Amino acid sequence: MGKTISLVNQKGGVGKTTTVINLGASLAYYEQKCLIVDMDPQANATSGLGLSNIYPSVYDILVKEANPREVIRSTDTENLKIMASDISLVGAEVELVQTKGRETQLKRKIMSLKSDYDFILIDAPPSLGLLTVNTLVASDSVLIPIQAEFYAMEGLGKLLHTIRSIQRELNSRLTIEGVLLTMYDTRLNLSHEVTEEVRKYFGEKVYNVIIPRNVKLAEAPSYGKHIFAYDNRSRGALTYKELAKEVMERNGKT
Amino acid sequence: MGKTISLVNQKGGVGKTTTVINLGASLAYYEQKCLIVDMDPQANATSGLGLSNIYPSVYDILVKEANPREVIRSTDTENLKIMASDISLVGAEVELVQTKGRETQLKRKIMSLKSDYDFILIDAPPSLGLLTVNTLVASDSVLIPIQAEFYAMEGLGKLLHTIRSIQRELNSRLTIEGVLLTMYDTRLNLSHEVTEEVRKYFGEKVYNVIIPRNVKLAEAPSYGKHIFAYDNRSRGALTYKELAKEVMERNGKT
Ligand SMILES: Nc1ncnc2c1ncn2[C@@H]1O[C@H](COP(=O)(O)OP(=O)(O)OP(=O)(O)O)[C@@H](O)[C@H]1O
Ligand SMILES: Nc1ncnc2c1ncn2[C@@H]1O[C@H](COP(=O)(O)OP(=O)(O)OP(=O)(O)O)[C@@H](O)[C@H]1O
Ligand SMILES: [Mg+2]
Ligand SMILES: [Mg+2]
Repeated sequence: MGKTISLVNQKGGVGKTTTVINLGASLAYYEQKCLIVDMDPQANATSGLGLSNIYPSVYDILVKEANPREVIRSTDTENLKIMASDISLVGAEVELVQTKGRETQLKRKIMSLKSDYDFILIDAPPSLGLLTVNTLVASDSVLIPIQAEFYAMEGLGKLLHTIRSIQRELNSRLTIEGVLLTMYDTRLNLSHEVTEEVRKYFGEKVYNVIIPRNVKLAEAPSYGKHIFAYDNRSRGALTYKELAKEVMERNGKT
Repeated sequence: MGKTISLVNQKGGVGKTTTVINLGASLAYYEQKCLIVDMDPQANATSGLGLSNIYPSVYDILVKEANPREVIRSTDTENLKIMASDISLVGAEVELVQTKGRETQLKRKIMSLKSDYDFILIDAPPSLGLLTVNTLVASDSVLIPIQAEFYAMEGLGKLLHTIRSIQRELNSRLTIEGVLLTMYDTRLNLSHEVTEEVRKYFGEKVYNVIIPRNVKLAEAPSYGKHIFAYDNRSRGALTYKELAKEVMERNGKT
């Protein structure tokens, strides 16, 4: 049975999409069947893997009753598929508000896919609105990327509050998969201080692997490639491989 | 009459809040009366200026009919005030959907304030939802911060599309105030390439001033201070002073 992990943090630009793409690709290289679901209207996970002109997309599953299997696309990487997104997803937030069972739309649509994959990774937009609520309700666990900076820490209280209320009312089995420090710069005190703080707050949940700031990770999406296809020897590639190993270990997959 | 400028870009983490705070503070030092309106439920502009436990907040103006003047707070900086936000603003997106005139709530509430200030700067959340639509409808112009990276460029088409439809249907006088390159790293080709691209796309609208990546800008909010109170000699402080001068020149204020 596939494990559904969502990448959530309402703070913008903390590495949600970069982690979905490169953790997904790395798990695929370790022979794990992986599906990425792009729940962000910005569709960065979609374009970061080189896909465009998407129809049907995640929007059509949530609002138009399209068949989920029709929206799954292959990527250049074996074992890695994606349910792509596009800007029409902006409309889903407003259209879903009037729908009965608006929080459980995504969950109902992807339940039948779980047995086809080892991991389903969902990329959420930078907000705590209805698309993110759908993502949390559809997930077994949530992986929280945190940029080692002040604002990223600030929002954690609100994020945990949202996760707890989802656990209470809509998805009692939701757990925290892990907390990942991203864009870490060894030269900055700030990175070090925030890391100490995060380990105090989350303890064991914090991954041993820390993703460094590495320009290759920022360059790769402009070529529509994940880091392993763009520069397999970069520090970015090596640390995302380490992360995949740690995620697999924590899930008894090695 | 105060000019209302909103900081909008649905891409997360591109420097919207950092620009609102530091451009606002710098304009205040140049004797411009400045009001910051925090329209982001993350309330980063509010906490970045050292404020907390906010009641009443922007939420109370939009949804509860509170008097806008009661929500304006002073900061440690003369000529700089803020209309603070808190997490309750997340609820406004859903609550406003059912309201008549839902797109013009903010505009109606702050119109009476324009004559008290030289500049009103509005910080928007990283989305194109109802809070951002309210922000664009209430504004004379929009300042677009762009991080010199791939995903930040990707979203520009959608942002311009949204601005054009607001101009057509809700606010015909909305213009582009300017386009600001942020977190520029001189050592990266990526920064240079994106900058060329942005200048080709936006021409004159791109500010001559480019904000460099500077750790002092990331440290300052953890002390609840803008850059001039935290480290007035840093490159971050100098470039935001330059930016304020350029914004004033473009608005005939020098
Ligand atoms: N470790 C890293 N080193 C350098 N750049 C990075 C790293 N991780 C991500 N980036 C870059 O930083 C920017 C933000 O990352 P990304 O888009 O993955 O964040 P996000 O949380 O998905 O953003 P949003 O909130 O807008 O969805 C992107 O331009 C990305 O390429
Ligand atoms: N020029 C800079 N140099 C270094 N760090 C910066 C700079 N500008 C902003 N930052 C840091 O980068 C992060 C993102 O900036 P900021 O929060 O201002 O972006 P934003 O667009 O407002 O994000 P959001 O989309 O979440 O509202 C913050 O941690 C901030 O402190
Ligand atoms: Mg993203
Ligand atoms: Mg912000």
